[in-house]
Amino acid sequence: PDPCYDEKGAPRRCIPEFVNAAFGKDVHASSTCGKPPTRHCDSSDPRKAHPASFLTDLNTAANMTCWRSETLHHSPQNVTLTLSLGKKFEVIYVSLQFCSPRPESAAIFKSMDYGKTWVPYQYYSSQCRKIYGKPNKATVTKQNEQEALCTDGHTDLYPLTGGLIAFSTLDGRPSAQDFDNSPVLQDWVTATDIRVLFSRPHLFRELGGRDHDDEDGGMSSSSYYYAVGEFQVGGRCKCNGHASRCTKDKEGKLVCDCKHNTEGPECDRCKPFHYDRPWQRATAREANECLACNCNLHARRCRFNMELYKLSGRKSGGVCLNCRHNTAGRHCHYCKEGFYRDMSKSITDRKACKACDCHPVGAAGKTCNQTTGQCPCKDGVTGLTCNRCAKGYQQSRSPVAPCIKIP
Amino acid sequence: DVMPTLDMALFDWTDYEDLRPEM
Repeated sequence: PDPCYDEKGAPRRCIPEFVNAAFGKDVHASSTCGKPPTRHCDSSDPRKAHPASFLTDLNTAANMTCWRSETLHHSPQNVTLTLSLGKKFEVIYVSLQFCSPRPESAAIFKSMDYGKTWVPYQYYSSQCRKIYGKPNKATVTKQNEQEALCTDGHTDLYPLTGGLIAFSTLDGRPSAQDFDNSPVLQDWVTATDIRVLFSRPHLFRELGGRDHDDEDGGMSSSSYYYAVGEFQVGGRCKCNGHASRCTKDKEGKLVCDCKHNTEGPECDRCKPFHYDRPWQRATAREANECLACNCNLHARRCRFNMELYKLSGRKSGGVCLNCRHNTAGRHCHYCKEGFYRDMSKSITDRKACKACDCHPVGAAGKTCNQTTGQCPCKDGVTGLTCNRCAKGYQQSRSPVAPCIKIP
Repeated sequence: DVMPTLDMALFDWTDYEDLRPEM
């Protein structure tokens, strides 16, 4: 059964399953060890390589594969991990499990336009104000719930390995309880790409002072590296409540399997001809499916008119375009000039409208009565199409008065 | 006793050329 429709076939909101959107995806690391090879890291030797693919491969507690940056020296150097999700996702959490000590300062960014622009998602530092110019653990309000905060959590040196950074996008955000009605937070959780920036390591002296060889332990007074075993992005493919799964299209792109007469990578617009009301995201209460225009089978295209929609009490705003079969009107629901309704046929019948066929001389005009088809006859003329003289009249030679009383 | 339909050939179109339908 299709989760997007209930047992009676009525549309209902449906959402794709919750997944780790990073799993198996390529991550671009700005620094990876092994080239040139060192004693502990050699990118050409599978037993000693620590590629970025280890960030999103299958990990178990017993078998944690770790990506590892180059060994960096002296002043803190930025190391970034960039993950493209391939389409818009609604991100619920971002987590990293470290093999090295966690950085002293790190930041998570997101992009909503496939990497063209980036916005900060969350900062981590024991010195929020100094490093990021942000207060530590600021109070979240409705005014700033769509802003990146800074916290000194997850920045502790210990544990030296296995430490976690986990960012929950909705945690502590006031509108999270009413997410359905919060476009701000719906926007906040939307991302196409996630970037993690390691900006400062813990200094060596915090490691107990022994002069580590810079290859062990990940830290020494002058050199350090980062190592991460698991980079996860938990969330759902963004389909605005109109699809229950995402699939790959012909070009291999991830797209929503849109229902409710919607289309687009995020089911974020109505299918053609389904413009009778504006597109809306589905909610728990309302599926807000797109509705087809009513053109009585006489038109294939329509457009939306907000004025008409409001006048109808926000029920129907579709206007049919290019009505065929001699129909006219917003819903192709009446016959155009020179035609009248054949009441023996349904309005949706191709022959619903018959030509008036008003006689060019006997009728005073080309337009006949919409329901009876009676043409407007000149004096003394009769017949549905005004094509003959009435009783007591005879034809004259004048086209202006074609029938005159018989003297 | 339906009257015959109007015979177009009977009409005199002098002065009424603009009314004359293309036959």
